[in-house]
Amino acid sequence: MLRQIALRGFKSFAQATSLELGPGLNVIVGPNGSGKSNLAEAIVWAMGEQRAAKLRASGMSEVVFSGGAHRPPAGLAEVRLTLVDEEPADIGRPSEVEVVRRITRTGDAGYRLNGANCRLLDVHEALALRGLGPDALAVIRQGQVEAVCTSRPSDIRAMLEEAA
Amino acid sequence: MLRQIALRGFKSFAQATSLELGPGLNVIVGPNGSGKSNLAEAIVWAMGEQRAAKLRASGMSEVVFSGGAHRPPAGLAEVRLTLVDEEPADIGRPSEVEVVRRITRTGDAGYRLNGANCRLLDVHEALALRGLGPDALAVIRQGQVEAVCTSRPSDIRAMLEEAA
Amino acid sequence: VSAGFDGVFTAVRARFEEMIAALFPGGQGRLAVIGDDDDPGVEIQVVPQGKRPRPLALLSGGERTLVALAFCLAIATARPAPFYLLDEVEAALDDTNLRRLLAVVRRLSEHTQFVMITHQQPTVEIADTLFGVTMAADGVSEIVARRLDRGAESARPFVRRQL
Amino acid sequence: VSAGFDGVFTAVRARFEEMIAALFPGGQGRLAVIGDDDDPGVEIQVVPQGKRPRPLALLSGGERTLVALAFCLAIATARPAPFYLLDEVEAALDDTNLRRLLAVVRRLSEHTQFVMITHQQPTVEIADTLFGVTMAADGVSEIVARRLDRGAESARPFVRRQL
Ligand SMILES: Nc1ncnc2c1ncn2[C@@H]1O[C@H](COP(=O)(O)OP(=O)(O)OP(=O)(O)O)[C@@H](O)[C@H]1O
Ligand SMILES: Nc1ncnc2c1ncn2[C@@H]1O[C@H](COP(=O)(O)OP(=O)(O)OP(=O)(O)O)[C@@H](O)[C@H]1O
Ligand SMILES: [Mg+2]
Ligand SMILES: [Mg+2]
Repeated sequence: MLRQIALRGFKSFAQATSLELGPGLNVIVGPNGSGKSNLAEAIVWAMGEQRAAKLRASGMSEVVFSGGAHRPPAGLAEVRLTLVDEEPADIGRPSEVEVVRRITRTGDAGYRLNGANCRLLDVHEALALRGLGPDALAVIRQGQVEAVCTSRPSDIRAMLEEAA
Repeated sequence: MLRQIALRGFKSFAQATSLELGPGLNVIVGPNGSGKSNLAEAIVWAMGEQRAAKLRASGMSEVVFSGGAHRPPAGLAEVRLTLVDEEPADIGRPSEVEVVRRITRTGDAGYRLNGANCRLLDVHEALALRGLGPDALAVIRQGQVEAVCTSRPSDIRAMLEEAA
Repeated sequence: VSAGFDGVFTAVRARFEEMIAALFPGGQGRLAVIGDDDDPGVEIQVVPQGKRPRPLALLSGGERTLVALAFCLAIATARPAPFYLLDEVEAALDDTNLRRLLAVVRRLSEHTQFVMITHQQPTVEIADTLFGVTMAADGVSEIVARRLDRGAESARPFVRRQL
Repeated sequence: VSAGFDGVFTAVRARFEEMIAALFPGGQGRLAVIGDDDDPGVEIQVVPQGKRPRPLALLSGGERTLVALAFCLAIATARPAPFYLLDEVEAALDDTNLRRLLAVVRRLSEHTQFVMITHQQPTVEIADTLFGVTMAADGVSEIVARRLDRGAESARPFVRRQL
C-alpha cells in the first residue's frame, strides 16, 4: 500500500505537505480547483510519468509551483512516495520502497530510490515489479474512466499481460 | 424554440414517442442507459448530423432500433423536429420549421422540410439560418463540455464567426 | 446588430467577462485576439481568484467546465440560438459552482429555451418542465412528462444523491 | 499463480463475469479472445438486462463507466496492485449504480488500498480515511485529514448535493 505521500512545490502544493494514507478506502474531497487532481498527478509524476501532457502541462517544469496572488514561484518541486508491503512478499525484494522525484524550475531533474540517487529507469523497474509500471491500470485519471471501452482488443490484451 | 420532438424506431425509442417542450428550462432525468442521450442524438441526427461516430455508431443504420429482449428490430427510424420562432423574426423566413429525417435498416435515407421531400443540404441551410448548423455551439454532448478549452484559437474564432 | 466577426466579437467579449465574473467570483476572464492576418484566432484566458495566469489546460476539470460554459453562454446572451441542448454538462462541478451556473442558466432561460439532461438535484429544482426517461425490461425507452412550476419531488426516483 | 497471459486471463475472465453480474443485475458480460496469432486480442462484451448485444460504443456514459470499472476491478481482484488511485470515476453514475459500485469497492478495500477523489456523498460515507483539500485566496493547496470509522459529517462543507 501507499503509506505516505510527501510533496512540496508541486503545482498548487507550494508548502511542504504530507498525507499519511491508511489501509482500505481513502477518500479525498474538496472544491473545484482546490488541488485534488494535482495530488493525483504528484503520485503519477513520482512514479515516473514522463509525458507532460499526462500532467496537463506542455513541459515538465510546469509542475513547479508558479506562484499565487501573494506568493512567489517555487524553485523546485519534490514528491516522495513510500510504498510498503501489507503482507510479507515471497519475492526477493525489500518490504518498503521510497521513491523521490524532484525537478527545478530550470528543468534539472533527479530521482532517488530508498535514499540513493538513481535513474528514472530504476524507478520504473522497482515499481513495475509491484504492478505499478507506467500506464498501470491501477491509476484512473479524471475524465479517463471510459478509456478501456474505446481500447483496441490488442491493447486490452496488453493490459492483461501487464497484470500477470 | 424547439416545440416538439417526435420519434419512432430511433435507438431505444422503439415506439412512437413525442415530447412537447416548453419555453425556458426543460430538464430530462432518468437512470443510466434509459435513453436520455439517445434522445439528444435523435435531435442532432434530425438536424443533419452525418458523422456516425458522433452518434456513437459505426454506420448510420445503427440508429435504427435493433431489438430488445422480447421485441424485434424496427424497420426504420424517423425523427421529426418542430421549431417555432418565439417572437416574429424580421428575417424573411417562415415562423415555423418542421424537419423530418428517416432511415431504414438497409440504409435508405430521406429528409422532409415542412412536408416536402428535400436534400440534407436543404435541412442544413434552413437550420444554419437559425444558428443551428452542424457543429452548433448550442448543442453540448455528454462528455464534451470541456472541448472548447482544448480548441485552437482559429477554431474559437470560427465558432464566433458562425454565431454572427 | 453589427454584421460579421467584429460585431459578434465585441458583443461576446463583454458578455464573457460578465460570465466569468459570475462563475468565478473575484476571477478575471477575457477573449484575446491573437495570431496574425494569415492565421487569426481568439484565445480564452481565465485567471481564478488568487491564482496566476496559466494555460487553460492546467485548470481543473470543474474550472474548465465553467470556462467552456461561460463561453457558450456568453454567445447565448449575445446571439441566442433557438434552443440549447446540454447533456450532463455539470458532472464535474461541486455544489457551489453548480448553483452559480444554475443561477446564470435560470436567468438566460427567461428568454431562451434550454434542454438539459442531468443527474443533479439542483438542476431539477429549477426546471420549468421536467421529463423522466425510463426503460422497461424490454429494452424500450419511454417518456413521462411533468409540467412544473419549479418543483422537483417527482424527480426523486430518477436522480442521484450527492454531497 | 499461473505465469503469463493464460493464467491471468483465466483468473480475470471469471472475476469480470462476477463483476458484471454485481454491477449489471440480470446482465451478461464476458472477455472474449479474438483475432489471430498475428494480432491476438481480447474484447470486452457486455449486454445489460433486457437489451441485445451491441458494440460497447453504443452503451451510455454510465454503462461504459461500469464496464470499464468492472474490468479494472476484476484485475484488482485477480492480481491486485499495491493501491488504486481513482479520480472522479463515478461522475456519470446514477444513485443506484453508484451504490452498486461502492458495495464492490468496499468489499475489495478490505484487502486492497484505494484512494478515491470524489464529489459524491455516498463515496464519502464508506471512507475509512477522509482528506479534505482546500485552497486559500493565495492559490496554495492545503490538506486536512480525518481518520474516520466510516463517517461523513466532516465532509459536508466540501461536497456536492445531488439527487
Ligand atoms: N504549477 C502550478 N503552480 C500553481 N498552481 C497550479 C500549477 N499548476 C496548476 N495549478 C493550479 O491548480 C488548479 C487545479 O487544481 P486541480 O486540478 O488539482 O483541482 P481539483 O481539486 O482536481 O478540482 P476539480 O474538482 O475541478 O477536478 C488550477 O486552478 C491551477 O491554476
Ligand atoms: N439501435 C439501438 N436499438 C436499441 N437500443 C439501442 C440502440 N442503440 C443504443 N441502444 C441502447 O441505448 C442505451 C444507451 O442509452 P443512452 O445513452 O441514451 O442512456 P442515458 O440515459 O444517456 O444514460 P447515462 O445516464 O448513463 O448517460 C444502451 O444501453 C444501448 O443498448
Ligand atoms: Mg480534479
Ligand atoms: Mg447519457
